[in-house]
Amino acid sequence: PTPPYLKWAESLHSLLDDQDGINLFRTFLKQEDSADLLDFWFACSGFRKLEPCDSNEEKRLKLAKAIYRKYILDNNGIVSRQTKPATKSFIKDCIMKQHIDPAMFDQAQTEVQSMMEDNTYPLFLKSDIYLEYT
Amino acid sequence: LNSDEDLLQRCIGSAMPKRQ
Repeated sequence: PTPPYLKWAESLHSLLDDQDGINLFRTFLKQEDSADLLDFWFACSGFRKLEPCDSNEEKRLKLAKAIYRKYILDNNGIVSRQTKPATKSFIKDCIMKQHIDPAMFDQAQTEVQSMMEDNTYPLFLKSDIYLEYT
Repeated sequence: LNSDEDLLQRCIGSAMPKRQ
């Protein structure tokens, strides 16, 4: 069978589908001061999994606000810098109107994912961390 | 805001693939 570390080189999704791959990628991103990109990506996926229903509306609102405050609000943060102004306004609007939709972070997640695919992921595959691991 | 951080960590963990 193909060793997991070779699968990680196939696509960003193959890497993010494996716990060891995620851990190694996170170590690399931490060195680059960019671990928030990965945390935000998973936070968006986790948020989308929370089904809207009466019993967890408060939790969803709290979580949406926490994601917004940590990653989007600070314009100097790496996630905020990789997210388009229109996307940030849309999220801010959803929070202000308490319109908490499972897909409200989807566009921001896509923008951050594109940045990882074009930039940090190829750099990771060439990094000492990955090469030493293989 | 510790409760924010807890909430975020649990959310991130829920989206991670389960270990084989």
